Amino acid sequence: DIKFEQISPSEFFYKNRDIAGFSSPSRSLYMSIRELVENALDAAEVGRILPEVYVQLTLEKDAGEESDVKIYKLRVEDDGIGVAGDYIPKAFATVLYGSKYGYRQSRGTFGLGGTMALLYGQITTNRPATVISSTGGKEIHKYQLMIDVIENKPRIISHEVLDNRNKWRGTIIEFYLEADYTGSRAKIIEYFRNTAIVNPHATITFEDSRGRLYHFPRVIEKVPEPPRESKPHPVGVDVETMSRLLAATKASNLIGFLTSAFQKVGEKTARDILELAKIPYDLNPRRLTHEQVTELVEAIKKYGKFRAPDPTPLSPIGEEFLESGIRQMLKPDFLYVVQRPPASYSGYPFVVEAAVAYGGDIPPSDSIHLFRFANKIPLLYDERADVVWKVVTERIDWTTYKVPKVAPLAVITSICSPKIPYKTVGKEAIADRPEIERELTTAIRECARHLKLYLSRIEKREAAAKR
Amino acid sequence: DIKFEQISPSEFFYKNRDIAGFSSPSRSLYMSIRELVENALDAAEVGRILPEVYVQLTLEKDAGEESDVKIYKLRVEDDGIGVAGDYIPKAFATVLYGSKYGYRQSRGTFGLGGTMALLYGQITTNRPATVISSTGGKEIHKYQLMIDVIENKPRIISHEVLDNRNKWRGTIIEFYLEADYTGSRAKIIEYFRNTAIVNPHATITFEDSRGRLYHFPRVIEKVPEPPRESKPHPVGVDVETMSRLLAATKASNLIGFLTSAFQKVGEKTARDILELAKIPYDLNPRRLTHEQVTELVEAIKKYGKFRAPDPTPLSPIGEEFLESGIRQMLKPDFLYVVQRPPASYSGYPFVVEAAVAYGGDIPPSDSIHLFRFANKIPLLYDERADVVWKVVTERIDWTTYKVPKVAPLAVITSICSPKIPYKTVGKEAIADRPEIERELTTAIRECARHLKLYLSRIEKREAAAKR
Ligand SMILES: Nc1ncnc2c1ncn2[C@@H]1O[C@H](COP(=O)(O)OP(=O)(O)OP(=O)(O)O)[C@@H](O)[C@H]1O
Ligand SMILES: Nc1ncnc2c1ncn2[C@@H]1O[C@H](COP(=O)(O)OP(=O)(O)OP(=O)(O)O)[C@@H](O)[C@H]1O
Ligand SMILES: [Mg+2]
Ligand SMILES: [Mg+2]
Repeated sequence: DIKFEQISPSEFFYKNRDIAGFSSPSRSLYMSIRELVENALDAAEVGRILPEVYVQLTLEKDAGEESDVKIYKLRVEDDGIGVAGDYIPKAFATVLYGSKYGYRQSRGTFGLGGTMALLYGQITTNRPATVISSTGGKEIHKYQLMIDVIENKPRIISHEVLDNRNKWRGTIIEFYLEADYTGSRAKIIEYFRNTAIVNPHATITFEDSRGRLYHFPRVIEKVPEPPRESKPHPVGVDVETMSRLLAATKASNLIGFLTSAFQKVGEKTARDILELAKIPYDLNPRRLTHEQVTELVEAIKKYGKFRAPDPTPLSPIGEEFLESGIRQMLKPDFLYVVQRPPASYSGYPFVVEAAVAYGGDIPPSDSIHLFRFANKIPLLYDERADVVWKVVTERIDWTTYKVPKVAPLAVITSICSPKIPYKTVGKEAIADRPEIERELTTAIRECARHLKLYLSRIEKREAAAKR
Repeated sequence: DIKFEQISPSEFFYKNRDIAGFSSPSRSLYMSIRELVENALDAAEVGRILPEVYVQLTLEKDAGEESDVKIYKLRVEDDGIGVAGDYIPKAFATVLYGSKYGYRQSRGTFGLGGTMALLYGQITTNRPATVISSTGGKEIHKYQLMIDVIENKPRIISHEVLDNRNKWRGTIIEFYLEADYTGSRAKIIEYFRNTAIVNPHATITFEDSRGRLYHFPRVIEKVPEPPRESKPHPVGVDVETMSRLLAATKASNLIGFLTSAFQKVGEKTARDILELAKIPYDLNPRRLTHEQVTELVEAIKKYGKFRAPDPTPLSPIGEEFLESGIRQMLKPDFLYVVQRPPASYSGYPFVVEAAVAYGGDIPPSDSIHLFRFANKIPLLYDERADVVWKVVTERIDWTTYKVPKVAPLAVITSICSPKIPYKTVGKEAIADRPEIERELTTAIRECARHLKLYLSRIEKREAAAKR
């Protein structure tokens, strides 16, 4: 007999937590740490604050010698902008709820990660999570929370409001989870190290359950220019988004609508589009018929003469910081870094930064050492599924740049965008959108050409030395 | 300024449709066809009906010679159990709504696929979808539907109730979408061909936009034993599921609860578990404390003496049909097929079927031709991310089975389970759960040993012929 059910999004991600990246006790510890660290860095970025992130992992209950799977307590503290009291329960105990749905670069994007970590902790230990936060005002809010998984809403176990005498601002998350630290330790340390490299203004500390302290102090005192919200670009807009923009506009005619709802659309462009769509200029935007909305979207697709999207929603690492970070990490004999100008895919601006490093501490190998970043997050899994892997193995022929079969070669890539086309909810690999693939290929080839010059000089020098 | 929003699951999958597999006009056509065909086969299976699936793709609007991206109409008709009138709008125009959330094998699992296809069609063409269905009763229901993406609910454009004079039973879906058939045609035909192979009782017809007819008539007239709902197995149950089972039980004490809520738990097992958890037998299940629920789950984890899960929720392809299907597809000189006994991971039963084929129509190659199936669905993408790829490249050393470096070798795998641990919403690769990896390795090694005998005989014969 057929029984229909509606399930909530928290129920969906609970039943299918492999899809969110929480597939094993070691991977789940990695995911929990990265989701909370990324939230902390986002919280500092929006407030133009120098980030201070402290992560502490303590052993809560040893299941016994034979198993690496134990109960841990994970605590993450930051000095970011904090969360206002009323919003804390939903922010941390509701899936698909967040503040990062706008048109601006941020590490978070789904409204899911922080809650997934707490959900994983809850279903493996049955204990509530503690969230303490203040936006720097008079109050500090302290909640004990659980998630009602069936209904996708918070269950507030306790709520205290404390006096914020010291004007503290920030967020502390503390929760328990079943985890395998032995199995994930190497990746976790690599995550911290690589995060510190591309966020040189952040101080990150990790105190692990073995009493080890990993401290990454900031190397610059200046906060990078934060990304700013901008309007959508017309390219890639579909009928659903167009219908919403039309319904929401205050403009009284279509010229006003097009120039105010989109970036890079001036009055002449608006007239050209409406002409192409055969729609009168003076129609009320809120009264367009279904067919007219479709015509408008089609005309925009045909128009093709739009200027590139506005780069203000972007905040790349920067050539200077990428270079100093790579030097510190790999101590290469050769290094070339490039930042491409902003490009766009489906109406989203993006910028590619790339570097090729050779020699120094890079171990010789017959496969390329790849370091991938997206919105200043290190991507450490699913390398073979990533568009960057496709580019460095299929689009670049390294032999033409004089690179031997076994070589101490490293490629570092960074992609920044208000919307990274991740292939999975776990944010580990990027889809091969043609525009992104093209930009990566151009950037890496430019670095490779400089590598070739370097290797030629080395070759000549060695030949001269032999004579 | 921080602005919090809650988004619906349809909004989430609209904004992130790469994650659902709808990443390009060619991939989206493939996904739309497969989601609807899998729904049709599920609908026949639950009704013990011989499936008749008719897929028709017609060109609606040519965007012009230079582009492969055009507007198509896709129509899928089946003779399955149909959908009752009241449920049609939500079944096809609401995300996370479906009838396949139980504990039984089916192709569908997320409550998302059919609606995603219609959503993709809607946002690329702005046209409603038509759904016509009858469960064989007096009425045929005909709806024109659109999806309210923000609210995740149906928008009924029209609804007619027609007289079902011919006692028709089945479902017809018709909708428009922007697609690239040229880019996806090969994969689509391969999907139909491989689906027909592992569903020999199904008649599948595909009429494409170029007027070509691909007809796969059924080769057996018997419907396979359908999978049946069973109770959850205790292994892998977490505190969330345990809490729900406790809240829902009608049992008056914990012995009654454990024996009635779970499969494979008899009275002795129940007593042993409760002893291990140090919980009295006669407690009211609905009155357990938080700590007691956790103790109960922990005790089950420690117990470890459970019998393997019940295989009634499973419906594998079967050695006989797998063999005849592979013979028809590859005409191999050598073929060995094996079906493993049921095993389990995280409390879910699963069965692995595998085959190794050699020679015949298989083209020699230095990489293995891999054919993967999950719940009788062919998986044609993301091969390198699949656990099967990991097994055939890392767990099996083919040289020890006398397979030369370049060889006409094919490996066919089928995994069936009430819950396939897919890595993505697009259902293309399976996660490397240790139990599944082990079963695949055992199955493929058994086939490989028989291949070795065959290749040794060939070797001897050739050596004898030379003398
Ligand atoms: N440390 C923090 N400081 C301030 N705000 C936070 C912090 N952590 C989470 N938040 C708020 O809670 C919201 C939800 O966080 P969550 O990680 O679940 O989703 P997200 O970061 O928006 O997206 P993603 O799923 O991609 O991580 C965030 O959007 C942010 O507004
Ligand atoms: N052709 C059909 N015949 C009968 N019922 C159908 C048909 N197609 C869809 N349904 C019903 O509509 C529901 C929703 O379908 P949908 O494809 O969105 O989700 P699903 O098949 O349950 O899961 P998945 O997202 O994994 O495909 C199904 O569970 C089924 O009950
Ligand atoms: Mg987040
Ligand atoms: Mg389906």
